[in-house]
Amino acid sequence: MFEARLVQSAILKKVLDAIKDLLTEATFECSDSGIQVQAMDNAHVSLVSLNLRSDGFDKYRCDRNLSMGMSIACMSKILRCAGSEDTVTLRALDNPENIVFIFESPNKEKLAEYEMKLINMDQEHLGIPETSYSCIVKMPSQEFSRICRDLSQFGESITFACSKEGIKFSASGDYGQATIKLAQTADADNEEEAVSVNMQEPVKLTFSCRYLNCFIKAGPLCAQVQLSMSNDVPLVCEYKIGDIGHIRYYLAPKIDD
Amino acid sequence: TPMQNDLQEFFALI
Repeated sequence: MFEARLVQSAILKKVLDAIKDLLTEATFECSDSGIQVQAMDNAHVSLVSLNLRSDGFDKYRCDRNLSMGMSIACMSKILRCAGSEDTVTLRALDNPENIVFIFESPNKEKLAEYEMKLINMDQEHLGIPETSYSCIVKMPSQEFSRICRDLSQFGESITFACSKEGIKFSASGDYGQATIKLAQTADADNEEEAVSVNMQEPVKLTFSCRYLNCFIKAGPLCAQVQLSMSNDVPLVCEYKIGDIGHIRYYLAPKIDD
Repeated sequence: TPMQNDLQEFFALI
């Protein structure tokens, strides 16, 4: 028996919004420690790594490890049926063919159940080495979203250049060039609005706007985003999910031909 | 436009 309950179904809705543009289907690995998803987009350019810890759920039970292949589009449709104040419970048997989503209104007067067929999937796991990154930048997620959207108008890719002065984002295309510089914030009174740069070595990396614009869909999950970068290795873009876990996106850099 | 790398070149398939 697997059962996981979240009082705030809104968290799960936001998680689905954060992955549905990148993934069509994914395997949800459920164990005693929680729920994990690791999946690449179809083009093998980016990877989503989602971790929801069991202790972050309001109720969690997983008698045996389960790998459940799910259609992200279908799951997203189901979660759109949850009211914003509803609680959500995920439930499956030990050898499941289906997973059930149960939504309960705060006054317990409405109970909705949606059963979704599971799908058989080939497992394609990537071993991500433990890396110490040259630059770790933390910044408001809204600001990062704005920068990605704004610069996407000027080119297909955005160059991230990080130095001890701060981080510079730039894009260029047929119409010209755009650059946005962010300096480290001086006062750390408001953590949510702070920009912090932890640099060992300067980095300069170029990434596809198309993927960055998918990652920023996780913005509503967390006020801050963390960008971990080293030259010539994939970017890690991380959003915390309250006290329950995190979503990390890995994105391969572009290289000059 | 720079070439897009494949993520699998950076990580090992397991």
